[in-house]
Amino acid sequence: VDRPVSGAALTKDEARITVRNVPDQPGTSFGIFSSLAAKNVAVDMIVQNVGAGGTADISFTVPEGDLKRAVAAVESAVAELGGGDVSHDSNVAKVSIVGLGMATQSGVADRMFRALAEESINITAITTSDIKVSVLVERPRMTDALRAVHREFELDRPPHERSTF
Amino acid sequence: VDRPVSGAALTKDEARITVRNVPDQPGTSFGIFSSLAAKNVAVDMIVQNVGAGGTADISFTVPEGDLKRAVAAVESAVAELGGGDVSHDSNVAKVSIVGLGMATQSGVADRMFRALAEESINITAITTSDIKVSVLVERPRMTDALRAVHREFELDRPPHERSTF
Ligand SMILES: C[C@@H](O)[C@H](N)C(=O)O
Ligand SMILES: C[C@@H](O)[C@H](N)C(=O)O
Repeated sequence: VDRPVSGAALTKDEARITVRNVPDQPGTSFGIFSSLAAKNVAVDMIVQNVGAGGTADISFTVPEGDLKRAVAAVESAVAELGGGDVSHDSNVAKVSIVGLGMATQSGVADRMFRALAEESINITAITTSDIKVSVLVERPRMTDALRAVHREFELDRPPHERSTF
Repeated sequence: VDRPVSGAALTKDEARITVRNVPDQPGTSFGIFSSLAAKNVAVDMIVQNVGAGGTADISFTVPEGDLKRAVAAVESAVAELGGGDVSHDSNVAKVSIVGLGMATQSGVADRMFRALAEESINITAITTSDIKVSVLVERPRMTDALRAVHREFELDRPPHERSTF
């Protein structure tokens, strides 16, 4: 499998919610995401980095049409959990690269990051699985971001015509 | 597809590196991850949450045997990028749930979070894709974490015997 990346995707009708300074203890994530499930809000990307000082920050994306309902659900969940600050941003787009070959090759994510850096596109969040790397960028840059990734991974060419490294 | 989760996995020979307060600007992620690719360090999970005040934090996991080399690479990358604090922790394990059905069902991640909360297992980082949710937990809790997830999603039963909701 020469091609670590077989495709790229753009998700644009999402909004991001960030919950900062919530208690970094068992039950916090459950409290937040069960409040969303209870309101039938579909959550796409979830990102939590390691906390500090007893608190942590969690971000996630929801369909833009659900934003108001999601923010309300999370604000009351956070109040019940002991505190935290809820903010949101609709001016986002998610750009992903996907590929089965990615799981066994290093240097794939950094190629995506280079492609975006070369276009001066800021990466505002990152989440990965073994076959996928997703980043959030500002929505005005989404088309440039997708194009940069297509170019980097030669996705506009049929697979047999792409370079091998 | 009744079963949103078809399996769970534990990854335990990994260590986490966190880079805090790096410039939240194009080129930072590329600078960090290209320094690792240059040293042939395989990176597994990457997590970046939304930054604040012009800086952001990025965490990632590497094979435990590569930790020393990875930390050295990242420390010099960070110095070149303008600053940041590098820390690391080997006392981690990654627990994941996987399932094709997850992409179209809400409430799957929160069931995983509930299962861990009920065992008082703290979630130290979260990353997701449409078919996978991965969390970092403290290594001493990894077996409890895997068992809790197995129970929650009835993974010890053959698929046709599992509850439908
Ligand atoms: C921050 C949040 O993930 C918390 N650590 C929990 O376990 O729920
Ligand atoms: C923090 C880091 O992701 C930075 N925003 C970048 O684009 O590289």
